[in-house]
Amino acid sequence: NVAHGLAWSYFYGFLNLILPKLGERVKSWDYWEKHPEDRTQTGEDGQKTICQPRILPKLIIVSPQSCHCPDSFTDVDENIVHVGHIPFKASRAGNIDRDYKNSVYKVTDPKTLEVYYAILEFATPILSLYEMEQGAIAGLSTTQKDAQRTMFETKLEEILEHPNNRQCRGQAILLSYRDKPSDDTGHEEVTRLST
Amino acid sequence: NVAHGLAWSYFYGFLNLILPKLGERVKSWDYWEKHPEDRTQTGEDGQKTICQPRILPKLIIVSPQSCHCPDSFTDVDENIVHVGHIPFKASRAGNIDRDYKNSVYKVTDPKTLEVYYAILEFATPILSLYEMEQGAIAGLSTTQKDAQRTMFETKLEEILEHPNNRQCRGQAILLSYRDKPSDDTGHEEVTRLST
Ligand SMILES: Nc1nc(=O)c2ncn([C@@H]3O[C@@H]4COP(=O)(O)O[C@H]5[C@@H](O)[C@H](n6cnc7c(N)ncnc76)O[C@@H]5COP(=O)(O)O[C@@H]3[C@@H]4O)c2[nH]1
Repeated sequence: NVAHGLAWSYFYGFLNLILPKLGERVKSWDYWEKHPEDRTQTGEDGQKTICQPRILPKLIIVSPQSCHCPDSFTDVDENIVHVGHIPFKASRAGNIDRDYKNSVYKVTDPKTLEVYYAILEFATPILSLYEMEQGAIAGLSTTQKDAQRTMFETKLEEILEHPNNRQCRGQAILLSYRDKPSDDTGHEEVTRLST
Repeated sequence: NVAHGLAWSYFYGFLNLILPKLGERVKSWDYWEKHPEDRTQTGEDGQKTICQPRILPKLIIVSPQSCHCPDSFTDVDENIVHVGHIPFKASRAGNIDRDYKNSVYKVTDPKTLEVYYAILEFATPILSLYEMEQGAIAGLSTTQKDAQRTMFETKLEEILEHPNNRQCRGQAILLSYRDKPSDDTGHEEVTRLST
């Protein structure tokens, strides 16, 4: 089954590598020192204090219903802006020091102007499903693509919950994103999760 | 089918990105200027001349029969040593400036001491098959793993030969490597290809 293979490869080839110590890497990320302005709060009395960075130390994996995954979350919502990467390297299958860094985005709530950070990505294997259907040579119909996406999400949840994968449990959140018809709930979901 | 999904995702998510301009990136790789000693030939008269770097400007994808893919080719053959990377970045599915660089190895023929360069990797999805079987929670038996590897190789050859994929044709070589029982033909294959 295409979806099952993609879910297992996403787990063994990526999530199982980066999730176990993600929380520690978020804590020791050097961005916080270089950008104190991002964490400065001004009190009622005009006093400035530096607060804890408001970041959910987990990987938020967004699975869009259309399977269409733009290059950047800013293409989905201009309130979500890329600010940096949490670094991670590992040599794997002959690729020396392969880069597995995660992208960090700054999310601004347009109503309150409050700022949050989130480690975001679309589920890249879902983009493969989209391209398999669009490219028209893989023989994947639109109905099959939708079915495979649902199977992928179910399988991935199962894998991340498995007792053998304790080191990954609770380190990632799979967010199903209803982007058809186009609706702007994306940033609200992320903001809700980050608070 | 697991193997088909892995082959299509390997194509759309990696090969289709890096193969089209690989030859140009190999030519303009800055390693050649920084390491002239690697291309210096000493003539009969003791005269030194700088020659063209002996590199096959193609991606050599090694598919081991056991599906076991070590982290580095040096683990397979000490005559194959990592010397650098051909850089390539692309933003994809929310991952900004994702690194898709290729590892370059220096291959020394132990008999003639001649040196060649090769862009090598194990077929990463094959490692996923290995881990799916080893991990024992994916439900992939050894027989199924072997069958899936063969299907993956066949599908990949087909995809790379497809008339719609002209931009990738001839840019990669799939090398089936009989590593069971363990035999040392690996480096000879690479040397033979590189000459
Ligand atoms: N040799 C090699 N070098 C690369 O840079 C690379 N990038 C991808 N691939 C292989 O191509 C195919 C498609 O990749 P995709 O990104 O859709 O899925 C990837 C992706 O969803 C996730 N993943 C892997 N590396 C990263 C990464 N650096 N950032 C984000 N996600 C990643 O985990 C899946 C499986 O990865 P691999 O098991 O390494 O093999 C992949 C896969 O077979 C690569 N292969």
